[in-house]
Amino acid sequence: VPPVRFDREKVLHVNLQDEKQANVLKGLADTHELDFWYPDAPHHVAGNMTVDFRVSEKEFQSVQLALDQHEMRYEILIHDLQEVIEKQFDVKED
Amino acid sequence: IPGRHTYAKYNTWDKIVAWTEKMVHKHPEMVSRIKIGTTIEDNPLYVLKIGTGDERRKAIFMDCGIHAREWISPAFCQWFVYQAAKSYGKNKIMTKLLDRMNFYVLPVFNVDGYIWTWKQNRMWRKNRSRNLNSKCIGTDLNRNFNASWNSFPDTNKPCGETYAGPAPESEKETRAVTDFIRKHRKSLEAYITIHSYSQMVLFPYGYTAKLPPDQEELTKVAKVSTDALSSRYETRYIYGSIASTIYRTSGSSLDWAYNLGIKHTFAFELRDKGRFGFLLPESQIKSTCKETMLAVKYIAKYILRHAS
Repeated sequence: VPPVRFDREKVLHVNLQDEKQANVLKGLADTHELDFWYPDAPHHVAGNMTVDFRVSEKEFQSVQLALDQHEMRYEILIHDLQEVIEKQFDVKED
Repeated sequence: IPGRHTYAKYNTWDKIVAWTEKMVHKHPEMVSRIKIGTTIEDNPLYVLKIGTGDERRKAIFMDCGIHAREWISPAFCQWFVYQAAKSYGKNKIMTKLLDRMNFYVLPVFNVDGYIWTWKQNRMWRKNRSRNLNSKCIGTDLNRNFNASWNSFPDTNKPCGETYAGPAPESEKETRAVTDFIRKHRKSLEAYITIHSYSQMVLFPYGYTAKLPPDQEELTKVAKVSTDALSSRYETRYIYGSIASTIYRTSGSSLDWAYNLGIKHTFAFELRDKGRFGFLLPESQIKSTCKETMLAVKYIAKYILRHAS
């Protein structure tokens, strides 16, 4: 089995303002495959919290649309996860 | 031949095993390797004992890599062992610490998961045990301890990233660690677990908003250790109980160790604050380890001075 690749997968950093927005994000987690980086599971998501999660290239657009529709503040921390995975090895063999 | 181990880079499991042998060979009077168990994939779980004394002395247990994808964590444990052994007889504080207490260091807790992150899926978190009646693999080892086990939603779904397992201590890795800690309970004065990321020093409890009886002391030690940490590169850490600082969790190793009677228990969430998350570049390993070393050394000094 070839290793999993993460080409063009994104990591989003969302600034939740209230419980309503937290529920929107929890709802997104029910319908999309989101990998929560912080907190480590959707049930920990609460209002007034920043949340980091990974989303596939395929699902990114609909997640982005939902965030925009609910006027949620977010930043794309990582645009291409595969690229960052490769870049983490930035020290040359001695 | 696994290739060359280096502290400035992330190392594969094979390299880490070869490194443990090398450390024992190079410092036979100071470092010994104890096999505390095996994993479901039959990989060994090694603890390195660092110190000059017998097992009755005060001791600190530290584990790294309970979550597979948090690579900076095992990198720190390797750094710690290297620095401790290397500076014995040269650095006054470390010499004093190693003359009077032992450190038990588990460089990689979740060995199967760690191997999986190198070979198949860099984003893997859990271990690699099979789950009954489910196609999903793995248990979150930091939900598998017997501390209010499985008392929150979503830890009972085998496909979830925080699956607590079928029972407390169901996993071979958890059992090996708890057996070892129970066996050494009398000498253990502190338990430290190293995670990434988000830059925090945490203490119990996670499963309740209630603060532990020793919270004043724990707060003080956590504060000074974060001060020590930030003195090197001004990296800002926050501190507090798990439940009040992040969120409530059940089945964590930290709560379990505290309830067992180890009164100085701390979890470190190392760099960074989210820019790289689990993918901290290798070029930041050394600085992260150097600053963390200051905090862990402070805790060790505190234990030496204040513990019973």
